Amino acid sequence: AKKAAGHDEL
Amino acid sequence: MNLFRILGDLSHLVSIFILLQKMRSTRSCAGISLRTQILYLMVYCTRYLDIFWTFNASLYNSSMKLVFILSTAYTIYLMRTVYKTALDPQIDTFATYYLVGGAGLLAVLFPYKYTVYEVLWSFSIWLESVAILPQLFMLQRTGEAETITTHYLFALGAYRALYIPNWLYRWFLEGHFDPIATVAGIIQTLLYSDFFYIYYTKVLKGKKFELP
Repeated sequence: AKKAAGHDEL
Repeated sequence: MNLFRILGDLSHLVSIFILLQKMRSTRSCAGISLRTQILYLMVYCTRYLDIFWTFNASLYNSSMKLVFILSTAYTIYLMRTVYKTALDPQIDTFATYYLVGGAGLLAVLFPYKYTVYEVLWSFSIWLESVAILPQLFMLQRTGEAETITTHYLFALGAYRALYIPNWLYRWFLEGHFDPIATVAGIIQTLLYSDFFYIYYTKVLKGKKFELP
C-alpha cells in the first residue's frame, strides 16, 4: 500500500 | 479509505449542517455551548495547518478541512452576532483552560515527533477528545435539549465512534496503526456514552430529551 506522507485522516 | 472512515466524515459534515439548521430554524443558539465551538475551532486550526503544503495531496481531505474550519468559524460568528441574545454565560461555564492545558501537556509529552506541526497535531487530537465536555456540561445543567440539538450531538459523536472500526480495519488490513488518535478517539467516544444511551432510549422513541 502507498504510504501517505503525514496524517491522512481528518 | 474504507466505508467506516467515509461514514464518519459524512456524519461529521452532517452534524455541522444540523447545527446551522438548528440556529436557522429556531432563530436561536440556545442550548449550544460557545466554549465547545471555540475549542473545535482551535482543534481544526491546529490540526489542519498542513493544508498550506498538502493542498493537492488529496482534494477530499483539503476540502473537508476547509469546510470544517470555515463552518465552525461561521457558527461562532453567528453565535456572537446574530444569535447572541440566546448566549448564556451563566450556564456555559466549564473551565476550558484545564482542557487546553491538559491537551497541551499530553501533546508535549507524546508527540510522534518534536516538530511544531506534530506537537500541534497531537494537541488537536487530545483537545478534540474533550472539546465536547463544555457542551455536555451545559446539557446536564439545563437537563433537557431540543430534539434538533440532540441530532447534532449524535452525528458529532457518531463521527469519532465510526473512526474506531476504521482504525481496526486499517490496523488489520493495512498494518497502519495510529496510537494517539486511537486512544484519544476511544476516550472521546466514551464521553458520549451517557448521551448515546439517552438519545437511543428517548429521542429515537419519539420522546423529548430529558435527563433523569
